[in-house]
Amino acid sequence: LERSAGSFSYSSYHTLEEIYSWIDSFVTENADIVSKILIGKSFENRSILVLKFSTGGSQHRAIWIDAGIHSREWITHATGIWTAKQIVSEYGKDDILTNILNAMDIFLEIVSNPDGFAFTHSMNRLWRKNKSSRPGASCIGVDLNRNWRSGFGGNGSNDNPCSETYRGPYPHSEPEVAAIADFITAHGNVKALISIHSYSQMLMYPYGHSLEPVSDQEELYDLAKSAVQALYEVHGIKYIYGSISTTLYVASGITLDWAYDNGIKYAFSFELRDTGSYGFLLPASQIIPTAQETWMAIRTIMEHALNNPY
Amino acid sequence: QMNFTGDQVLRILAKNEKQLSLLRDLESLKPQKVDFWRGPARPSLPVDMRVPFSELKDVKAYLESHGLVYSIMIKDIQVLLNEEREAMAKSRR
Repeated sequence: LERSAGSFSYSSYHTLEEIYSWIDSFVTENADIVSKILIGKSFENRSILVLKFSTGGSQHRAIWIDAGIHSREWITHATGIWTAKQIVSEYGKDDILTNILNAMDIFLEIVSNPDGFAFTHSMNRLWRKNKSSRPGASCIGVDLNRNWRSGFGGNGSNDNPCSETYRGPYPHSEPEVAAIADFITAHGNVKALISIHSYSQMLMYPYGHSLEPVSDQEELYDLAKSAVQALYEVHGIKYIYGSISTTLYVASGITLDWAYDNGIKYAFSFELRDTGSYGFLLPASQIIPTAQETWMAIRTIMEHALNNPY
Repeated sequence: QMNFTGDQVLRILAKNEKQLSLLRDLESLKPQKVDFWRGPARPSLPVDMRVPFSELKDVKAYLESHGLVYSIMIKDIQVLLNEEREAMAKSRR
């Protein structure tokens, strides 16, 4: 039976193989607007794939969205898949999205940590880090959201390889991080970055490594407020928002701080549902509602980036 | 597949910074045993902690002895994992 993205269940969780197979079908069926880019190989040599949504034109400004950097946060990959479908099905219908895509490209990395994600299916459903190992290191895995070259090694990360927030031996030591950083740096025109995590219902912007407000704090605060309101109006789910260090805790070597320090003003991270009963084991029945509300917030951020070129 | 039968997730509402640091201490007291799903951040935010079945008694005694108020968010992780796996198999069928 010919696989098709149409028969794919967007309201279920899937294995890495199923997601990669869906990506191939999805790209084939939407070749006019979507393409697949291989940006690198993981530590265990799995492909690191990015979907590119583009209506043509060269040197478009771009938006980067990633999910799944912490592998046990399955709702983030599922939200990324649903978001991909939403983009292709709403282009040409939703004026805001159509305007965004007519002027900007969107890069969507659904599985940022393929080795860790595969491991959550095969061995340990609650695995968070990647699967890198080094001689002398007593434990496996680096927290990919502590390995970035911005505030690397500061408070809110750990130099113990057995810690869940182990930063790694040096910045961008992890291929999964280096692949994103190199891709965005080479592109040179990414104007917004959205990193999707779970759980605790927060929308945050830099800095994580410092309590100092960023120079664009006011604009980012107002934009986060609008995005959280747009999210709330879908299913009544409340988010808190603010800078990472003042809303959650000090964390160093994180994606957002690297993005902001590398000129990407609109840098946000989502902490999706759970509302407090399931944690990382959010039932599949909540995938669609979570993705629907998240989409409205993501679209708000993208629209702001479109209308406020810099 | 690792089995999490009997493992629980406790939700703790720390009243102040002192109680938060008591929770942080727990991570070093029980290395690689206690898994923070929501780490100790600030008194206004809950802390969610996965505790292996074998450590439950000790950890609950530690929390109670320090006046840390907790509730059981997930009574048995493996039950949820089995449901999740069954839902995936069903969807695949």
